[in-house]
Amino acid sequence: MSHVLAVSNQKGGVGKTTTVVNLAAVIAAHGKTVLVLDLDPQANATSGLGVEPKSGVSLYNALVDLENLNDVIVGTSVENVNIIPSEVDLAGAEVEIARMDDHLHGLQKVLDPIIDQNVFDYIIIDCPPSLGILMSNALAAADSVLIPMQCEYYAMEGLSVITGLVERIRTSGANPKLRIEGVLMTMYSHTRLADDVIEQVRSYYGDAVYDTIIPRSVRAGEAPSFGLPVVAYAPSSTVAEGYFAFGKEFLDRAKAW
Amino acid sequence: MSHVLAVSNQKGGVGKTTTVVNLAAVIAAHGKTVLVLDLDPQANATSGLGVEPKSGVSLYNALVDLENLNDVIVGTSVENVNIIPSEVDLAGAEVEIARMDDHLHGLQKVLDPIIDQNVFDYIIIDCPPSLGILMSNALAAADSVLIPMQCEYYAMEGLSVITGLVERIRTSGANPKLRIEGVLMTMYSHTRLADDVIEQVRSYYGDAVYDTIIPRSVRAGEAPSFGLPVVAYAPSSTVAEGYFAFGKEFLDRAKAW
Ligand SMILES: Nc1ncnc2c1ncn2[C@@H]1O[C@H](COP(=O)(O)OP(=O)(O)OP(=O)(O)O)[C@@H](O)[C@H]1O
Ligand SMILES: Nc1ncnc2c1ncn2[C@@H]1O[C@H](COP(=O)(O)OP(=O)(O)OP(=O)(O)O)[C@@H](O)[C@H]1O
Ligand SMILES: [Mg+2]
Ligand SMILES: [Mg+2]
Repeated sequence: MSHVLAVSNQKGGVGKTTTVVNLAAVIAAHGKTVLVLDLDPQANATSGLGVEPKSGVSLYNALVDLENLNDVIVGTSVENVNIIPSEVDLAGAEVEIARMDDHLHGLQKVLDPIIDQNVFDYIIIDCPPSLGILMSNALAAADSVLIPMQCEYYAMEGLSVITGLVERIRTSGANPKLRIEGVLMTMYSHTRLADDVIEQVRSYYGDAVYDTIIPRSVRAGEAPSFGLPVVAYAPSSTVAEGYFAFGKEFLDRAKAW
Repeated sequence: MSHVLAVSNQKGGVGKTTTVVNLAAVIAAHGKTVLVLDLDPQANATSGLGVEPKSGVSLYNALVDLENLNDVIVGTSVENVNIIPSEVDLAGAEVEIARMDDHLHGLQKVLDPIIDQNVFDYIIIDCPPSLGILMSNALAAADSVLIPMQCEYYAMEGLSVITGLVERIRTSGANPKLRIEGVLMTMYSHTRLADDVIEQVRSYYGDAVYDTIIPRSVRAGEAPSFGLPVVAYAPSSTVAEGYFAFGKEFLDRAKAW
């Protein structure tokens, strides 16, 4: 069965997209087949994997017209990684989904046929930075949630919000199987603030926090302009090494479930 | 007349909240009276100005129950800066506003009485990182939009999206007076990527880009844990000096309109 992983944090700029494209590339290199679902109207995961966002070829049509998602799956700059692209119109889908009867399960309905085909080992959803309807749809459809987090104070304040939302989605019955896959610390630079934040997050969330910490490196910022994950663009950079280690830790833990 | 300034960019983590709390503090030190409107359910501007988010005292009640905003204006850790706080429930307001007849002008309706009282020189709106209904409401109510932008590739890709949205809000008649106040480059560190991005943004947006560039400094990340803008927490830091210079440039330009 395909595992559906939502990569989510309502705090903006914490490394959700960077984690999606690099995790996808690393686990693909370990022999998994991966489908990325770009649920962010900014379409950063789409361009970060070398795909031109094209109006009419995105999740938007499938969500609103309940079309077949298979028609919008395209290849990317990374072998064994496919994507359902995003486009700006996706922002408009929020209003349309809000007006549906069961507005929490719009995404699940279009994903089910893909999951049943069992073509992909992992379906990884890049979530927008919001607490809105697209994010709730992703949590309602996912098996688990990966939460990237900057080593910053505002990001730490927001952690209880996303974990609270996951809890509510699970206990309300919207998605009883939903669990937290883990918390990944990103953009680490050696400062007292970063060390304080990591210490507090580890003391509060314990084993949910991955051992791997992703360092800050300008190479991560350069990679998207080449349409490549940083593990492909600059494989010997510190940030790429971080994501290689994280990919392995992710797969080792996934075996344990 | 109070000037309503929306600080907005759908790209996450570009320094919207940090710019709002520091601009508010700097122009208050220049003798202006300022009201901050925290439109982000994360409530970062609220805690960044030393205010505890409190359920029931926020924009949410006013937006959904059309109550008087005056009842939810509170003081902050900075003299002459007041705030209408946010709370997590504000995320729920999106669905409720989507169902109203004129879903673009919900915020304008509750702001109008405050603007007419003419107590505040500036009303500064901290926007969430989204293209959703709260953001559109802010653009529909604002006189102008300040766009903070990280010196990064993804942030550059997103600039045409926010400027496109501003154009649509103006030309559709939703807010014919709306203009771009300016583009502020933030979190600058001296890399080839940052210099490339600044050069491209300047060549495309010309004079709309402020001369002042805000440098990256860990002091900016430390300040919110003390409930203070960095200009109050570490006034001689490079990032505080950046915001002092920006506040002056902002006021000089505002005179020109
Ligand atoms: N380890 C890193 N070191 C340096 N820069 C990074 C790193 N990871 C990500 N970045 C850069 O930081 C910015 C934010 O990262 P990213 O866009 O992945 O975050 P996000 O959470 O997806 O943002 P949003 O909330 O807008 O969706 C991007 O410009 C990205 O290139
Ligand atoms: N000049 C700076 N130097 C270093 N860190 C900064 C700077 N400006 C902001 N930060 C930090 O970067 C993070 C993102 O900034 P901020 O929260 O202000 O962005 P935002 O655009 O409001 O994010 P969101 O999209 O989530 O609303 C915060 O942790 C903040 O403390
Ligand atoms: Mg993203
Ligand atoms: Mg913010």
